[in-house]
Amino acid sequence: MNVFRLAGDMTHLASILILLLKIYATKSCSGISLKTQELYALVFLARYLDLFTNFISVYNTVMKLVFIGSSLAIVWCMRMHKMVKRSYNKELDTFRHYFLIAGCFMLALLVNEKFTFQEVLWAFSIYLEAVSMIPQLILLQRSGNVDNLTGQYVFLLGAYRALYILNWIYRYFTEPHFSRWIACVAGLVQTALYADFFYYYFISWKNNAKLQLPA
Amino acid sequence: GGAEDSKDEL
Repeated sequence: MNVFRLAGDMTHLASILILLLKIYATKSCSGISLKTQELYALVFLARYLDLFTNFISVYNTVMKLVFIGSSLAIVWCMRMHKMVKRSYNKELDTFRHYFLIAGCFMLALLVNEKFTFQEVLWAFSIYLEAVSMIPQLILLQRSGNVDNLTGQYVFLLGAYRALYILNWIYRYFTEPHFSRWIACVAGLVQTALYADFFYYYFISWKNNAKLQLPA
Repeated sequence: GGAEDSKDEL
């Protein structure tokens, strides 16, 4: 494990904590896409099936359990908790995420490292993670205003992806057999999706102004 | 690096 990978994981963890904090402290999920949260829950469930078959480290196992548990908790709150549910911007969150799921699954059937149950689901989770931010970005763009915690949440998620790219570059030069083109290509696509958001985030930070996205 | 060692990331 190198410093970029650890920083990436910690940023990912921080983004989830920020989201949980927002929901817990304000009892509100305004500005948060339930579609994106459901996609993330599915991503983690599909990818971490290897929890039962493939032990890597205590760190790895604990992080996987945290990601599965927190993503399910967030989906549960947004769907079931009376007060949180009321603040959900349902009318803005209309992206057909089922198409993303179907498309990613078909791609995983065609492009995978090995045609086995676990490998296809792993590839599926990688592809789905790459596009699962789309409903969230669309929701933010439709609502225009981005509250502080939601802005931090999306920024941290984007930062986590950027750090993972640095991690791959580092591993490519330091490990003799490092090749992971499925994850790297999907990771590049995923990070590129944040470019627009990063641009406006940086502008608002520079001007010390509230984050606003153009309609 | 085969399919196995690429699964050490989260």
